[in-house]
Amino acid sequence: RAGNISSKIPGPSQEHDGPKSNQCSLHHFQVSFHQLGLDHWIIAPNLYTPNYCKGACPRVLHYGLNSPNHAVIQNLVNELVDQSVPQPSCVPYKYVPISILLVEANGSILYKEYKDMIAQSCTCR
Amino acid sequence: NIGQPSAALLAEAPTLPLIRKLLEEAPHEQQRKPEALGHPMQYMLELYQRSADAHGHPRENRTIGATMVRLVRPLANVARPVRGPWHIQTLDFSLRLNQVAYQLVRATVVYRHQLHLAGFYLSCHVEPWVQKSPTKRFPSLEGGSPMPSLISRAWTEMDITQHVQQRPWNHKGLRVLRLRFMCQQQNGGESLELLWHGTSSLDTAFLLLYFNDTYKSVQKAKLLPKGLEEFMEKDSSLLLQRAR
Repeated sequence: RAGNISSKIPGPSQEHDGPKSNQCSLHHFQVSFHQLGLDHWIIAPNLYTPNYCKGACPRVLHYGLNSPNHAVIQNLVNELVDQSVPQPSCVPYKYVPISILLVEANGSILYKEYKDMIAQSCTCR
Repeated sequence: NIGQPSAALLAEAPTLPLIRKLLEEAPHEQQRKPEALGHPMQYMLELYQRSADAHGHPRENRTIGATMVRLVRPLANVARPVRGPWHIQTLDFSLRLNQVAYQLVRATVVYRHQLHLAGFYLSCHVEPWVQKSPTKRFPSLEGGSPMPSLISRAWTEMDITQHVQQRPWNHKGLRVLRLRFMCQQQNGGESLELLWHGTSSLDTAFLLLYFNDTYKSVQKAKLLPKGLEEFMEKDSSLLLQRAR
């Protein structure tokens, strides 16, 4: 059956996947803690670069997207079986932490490393 | 809503660790951060700059050895009458349990080992407050180590991990660490009492508590001294089970 399915899988096409600039990728984004309403207790840093992932996931999930097997199958299901099952979504894959210096309500000063605060790469899953 | 506090937004997801932290620890919106928190803030800013770059990325070669460092300032200080050339301040530090699981990896007291007040030089050190035995020194110092380490020309950081871990939490989950900050006048002259007037203990000594996330150090837990396990927070057993 895999052979039958694979014969129906079209190759990557600009028509279906959209222009390459619209494909799933990491977008740089910077925000200040003032904009987030958190500057009254965060001393450093002033700016935060969470970044974000945006774009269409291609019909054929190539290796560089680090998509899990499940995403590949879900794509096939969407394509061949049931279009109510959505295509995989473009989401962050790897993150890096951020160090924050803040003042707590009781006056203590805190240095803390928060995990998974900055998106570093994207995937379709 | 740019620039507006986002408490309502945060309250919609109160169980997420970061959101919970923000809800629990953030000052009220109206409570602006003080413009100047004096030397402790300066000390922590320097620690931050050593450990992270301007964008907040932790430096790969950082030597901090923990994912969280809390600076605790004394609740109050009580100055005792001058005894000869000595001036003694009693400093109380409130240590509290955290809501989230963290494990203490190190505790230090940071103090000024030399003070220069109104033309007088004072040589200072810190001791634990021990009832009926005022001359007893830190247990950690009895064996000759560790000795205080000079951080800069102004500050000395001394390890008191053993001393802190030997104090049990009371039934309310509170603990007060009492230390004595002792200074000796180097060049005789006027009364230290007068010199000391108006000098805040907040500027002379504070605690640094170094923590690691419990779930990160689960595999290392068995290697730690048994006493340190007391610092596992209330819900740490649950986290450990989940990790297993």
